[in-house]
Amino acid sequence: NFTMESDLSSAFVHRALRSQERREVQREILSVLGLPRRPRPHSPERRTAAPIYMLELYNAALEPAASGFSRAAAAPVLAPAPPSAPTRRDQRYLSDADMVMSFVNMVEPDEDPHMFHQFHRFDLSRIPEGEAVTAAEFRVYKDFVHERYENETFHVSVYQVLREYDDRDSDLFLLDSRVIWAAEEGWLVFDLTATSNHWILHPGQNLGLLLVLESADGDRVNPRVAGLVGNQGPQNKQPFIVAFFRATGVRLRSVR
Amino acid sequence: SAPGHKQRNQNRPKTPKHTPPSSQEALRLAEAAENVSVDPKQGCKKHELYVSFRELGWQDWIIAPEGYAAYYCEGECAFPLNSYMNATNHAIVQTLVHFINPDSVPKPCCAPTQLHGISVLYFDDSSNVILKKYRNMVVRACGCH
Repeated sequence: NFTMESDLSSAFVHRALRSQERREVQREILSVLGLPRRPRPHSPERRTAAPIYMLELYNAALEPAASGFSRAAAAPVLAPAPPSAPTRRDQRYLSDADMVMSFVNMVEPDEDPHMFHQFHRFDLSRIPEGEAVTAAEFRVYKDFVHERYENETFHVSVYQVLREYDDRDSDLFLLDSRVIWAAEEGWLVFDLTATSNHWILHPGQNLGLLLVLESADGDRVNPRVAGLVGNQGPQNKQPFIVAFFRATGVRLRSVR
Repeated sequence: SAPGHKQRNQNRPKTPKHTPPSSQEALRLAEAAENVSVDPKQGCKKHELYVSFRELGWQDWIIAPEGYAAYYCEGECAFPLNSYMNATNHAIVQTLVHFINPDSVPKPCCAPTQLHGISVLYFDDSSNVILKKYRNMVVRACGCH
């Protein structure tokens, strides 16, 4: 009898599921994954920078050596070589995180016609319950500049927009700044941990980020001139935010 | 340890011959102890159950993995437990008490003894990307509890 039961059980596992069973299985797995229903993204583009970077993180998480990175020193802020490769600092964040999330830039390319700064806005309000931010980064790609600026340095500043006005400039709060060489290439990483926590608590105060570039003389420069890629650049180099989360408590599944 | 048993024994007339209990359990115990009737096929074992996100039609929102081998545990926890499977100390006690009182105490269960997690990479409704670690998703080893 046992052999027969065992054979039946194997047959059950390997046969194709009927549509009703399939729906039940889908519902059960979604429940295990902690999702109320299956997400329905609007034709997501997998070749943009954020999914590529997240896939690199996923692969890094699979590697057994990944945990070794957690004890390594932080990598230089400007990461060369593969455009989306996670830095050692990201690996450290990853090993401590329960969840990592990248956010799509909400600003359409034609919404940001400014010559002397880049404007970015990210919706951080849709975060799964029970998750707290441990680190967040704003990542902007810097292309190599071949032209006359090659030996120059620039000053990059990232500001949080605090208040907007119709008749004058917005109130800004400087988050981070650094000097870059025109000849450098790679991802610029700005720490956004405090700001992202603030935005999650107060979504109404999320008015976006402003990236400003100045020459060594203090003159405003078009970021594109120095190779900083904005929303109009190649998809795999467009700016995005990545945040690392830890679960704040025991996640209980609802009774069904 | 059941006091009722002791009282009944005291009331019985003493017989020089030991009469084994007529239940099948005693026979099975003896046979199992000699390792005669233990069929390795019946032992608590791990079987593969592959959960394919592709077959579920979820490729549009799950980026990776394509699926995962979830496994499940199946089989009987028959005495002696440690001859062919992982068994907890509790399972041994459970077996002994089951032999004493088979009608009210069940055998130990074949269940996962080691679990490990997986990571899933997926899009949410806003096309943000989420990488989430899920603990205790995959059975690494089965045993008797």
